[in-house]
Amino acid sequence: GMRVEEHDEL
Amino acid sequence: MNVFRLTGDLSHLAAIIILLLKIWKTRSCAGISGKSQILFALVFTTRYLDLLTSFISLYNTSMKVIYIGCSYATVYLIYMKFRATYDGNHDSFRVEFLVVPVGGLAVLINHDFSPLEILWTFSIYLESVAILPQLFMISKTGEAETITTHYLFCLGLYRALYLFNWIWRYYFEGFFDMIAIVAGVVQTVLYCD
Repeated sequence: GMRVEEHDEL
Repeated sequence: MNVFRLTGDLSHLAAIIILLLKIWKTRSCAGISGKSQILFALVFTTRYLDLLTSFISLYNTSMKVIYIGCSYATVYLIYMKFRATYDGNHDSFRVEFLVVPVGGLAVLINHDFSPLEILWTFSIYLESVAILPQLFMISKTGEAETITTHYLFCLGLYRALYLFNWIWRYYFEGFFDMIAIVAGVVQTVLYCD
């Protein structure tokens, strides 16, 4: 799944 | 970064600044739900905790700082500086009915059971419904002012543009984030109202 480090969106 | 993502971010920024300037220039926050603004400040605070743990880009960091700063400035204007103009009697939505279920949902449905990830998920879910106190207030008082309508339009446009961004990213990057997409669809539908 997605990790918080990959949340490049605002 | 694609054109939908960038215009979405700018539309979001425009919405935040329109509201801040409206309150500042009219020296009044009549018709604005302070509760929605507190929820948005909570959304940005819980989502951008990664400012402390990771660096993505100068654009990313500065936008996050601007969003957080503006949202707290708006809350300050409503509850401190211009609180005499705040229409608390009509801002009667019970926010615990949003925050508690959204918190529970974030603990149950997330990408990874870690504090930062749960808070990020919480912020995504909360953002999708954070405008409800404002819509509730408008429904109680009848009409919204023109500038408030512009604010709501820009906020709705921002989420709609993010939907196009996700379609773009799905086709061209194979990127797919179910939590963000479902919450984004819910949010866009609420603003269509």
